Amino acid sequence: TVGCVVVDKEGRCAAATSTGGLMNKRSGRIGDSPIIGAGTYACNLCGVSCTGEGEAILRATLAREVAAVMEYKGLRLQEAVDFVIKDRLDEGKAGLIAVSTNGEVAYGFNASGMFRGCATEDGFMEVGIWE
Amino acid sequence: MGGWAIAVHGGAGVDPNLPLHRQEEAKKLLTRCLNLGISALNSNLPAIDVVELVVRELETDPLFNSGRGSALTEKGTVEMEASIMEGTKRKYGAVSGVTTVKNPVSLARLVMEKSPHSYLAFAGAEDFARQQGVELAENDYFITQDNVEMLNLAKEANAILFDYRIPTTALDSSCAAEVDNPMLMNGLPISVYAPE
Repeated sequence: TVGCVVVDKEGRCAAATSTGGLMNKRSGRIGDSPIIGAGTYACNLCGVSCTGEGEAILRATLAREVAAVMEYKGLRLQEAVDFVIKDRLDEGKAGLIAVSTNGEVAYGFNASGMFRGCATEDGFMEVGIWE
Repeated sequence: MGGWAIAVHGGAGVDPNLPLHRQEEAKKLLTRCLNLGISALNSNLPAIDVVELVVRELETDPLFNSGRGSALTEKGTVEMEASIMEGTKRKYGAVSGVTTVKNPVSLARLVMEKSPHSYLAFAGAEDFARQQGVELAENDYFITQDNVEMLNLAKEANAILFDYRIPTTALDSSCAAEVDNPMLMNGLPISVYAPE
């Protein structure tokens, strides 16, 4: 699974996710990536893209959950990401990337590693795989 | 209002013994995609165009599980899915079960902008792709030798694997850990399985 989340200079957020799904999956199986609110979500607060065990991400409506705890619990972006990865996945293994309308970027995962990269306009840039 | 920000991912659940050269390949691709997005943002492209542009790049490169290089079904075929969403009006588009569309994320965007629907799947998505004239390819364009080997491993283990990138069977030096600790489960390196 691959994904990208962006907030532009006007503060507009967007998210996109694309995948081949699970190796050896049954034909016709649909995962989290095309399901809005599960693998992909964007609103006027944030943009989120998820990856990992699709069934766990679907049950957790993981991407929307990040926006929801920002909206209703007033969490900042990284706090929201940490909260949903820690408290919403049950035994599932997953990871996600997110941006917020005020130019923050965040990620989190409980699987063994996640291929990710992030950058902000003030010059920050990071590419990593492990914790 | 802050400035722009961007993040990309290539999948979670990575084999701890992934050879270093494959880790470097992955980091190079992630860096290339970040830089693609950064120059688009500095040229004032809107966020929705930038996420599509970057995911297309990731779909075209066979390294990660999407587009070319997608995971295989139990039949050894490719069935891809994608979605895209823009935050201001919360419009979105999604496709599932596409087998010949070179860039599923662009078809998802066409569903969002050129159809009265939000989500098209399987034959309906394929018909829409032809109507919209998006670039198509035979299913075997999406199939890589690496993934054929991964599918065989998964079948031997009777397992379903998510984004593990296990090294090819010819272990090289950087997989010393594997050789030292050849703990296998169902004939597969233990590292292939999601940690319980």
